[in-house]
Amino acid sequence: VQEAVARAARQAKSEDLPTVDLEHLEKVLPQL
Amino acid sequence: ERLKAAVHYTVGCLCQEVAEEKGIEFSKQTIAAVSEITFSQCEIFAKDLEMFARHAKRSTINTEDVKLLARRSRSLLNYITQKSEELAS
Amino acid sequence: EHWALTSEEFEVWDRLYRIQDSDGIKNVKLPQVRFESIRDMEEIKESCNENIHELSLTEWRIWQNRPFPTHMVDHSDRCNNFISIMEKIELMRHEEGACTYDSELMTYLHKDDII
Repeated sequence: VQEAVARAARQAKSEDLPTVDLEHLEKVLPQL
Repeated sequence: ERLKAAVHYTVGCLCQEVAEEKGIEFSKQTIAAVSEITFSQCEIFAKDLEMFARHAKRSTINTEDVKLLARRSRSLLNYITQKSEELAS
Repeated sequence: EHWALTSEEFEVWDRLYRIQDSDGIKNVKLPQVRFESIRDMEEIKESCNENIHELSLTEWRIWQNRPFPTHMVDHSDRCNNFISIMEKIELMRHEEGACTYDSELMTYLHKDDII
């Protein structure tokens, strides 16, 4: 969980967005 | 459902921690998706652990089974090994 | 009768299937990703030679919310797991604000279940 949450948050940050959405999670999910 | 609810609640708390740490918010849907992944992945973990123990002709799952579970990533294996040594000591 | 290809079979393989340099096909590799939540000691080796194509794990994600047909070998548990979560994400994508998963599941929450 920690890894999923940390990666999704980083993805959102990299797109300068304030909220982590499903798109960010979707992008990191395959790595997980 | 109770177990799932407890997992979902805990995932929410972990998201809150990271949210505060990184100054970011998590949508409810994202938290729901993470807890759904967690729950279904835990089902796979449970099956694997049971298989590993049974393969060693044991009826009790032990830390060696968990290390085997983490074998595909050296970092994760190191982390799990360190944690199990801490627990053992 | 013998495990190796016969010279005829080798010739067919060499002509039809063997990848030649002229095919311009690069080596492929999966992206190496660091752990975010664990102090990651693993050094990620940056391979800088040109002829490696790094695969994208997200390129086809819009297709990955349903199982594609298989032949003789079914999808693995992990694969089915991934597909089902991508499907759930697809269903939730159109929810605004309130989350039905959350509201439904929280009715089962027992505070004393939480450590």
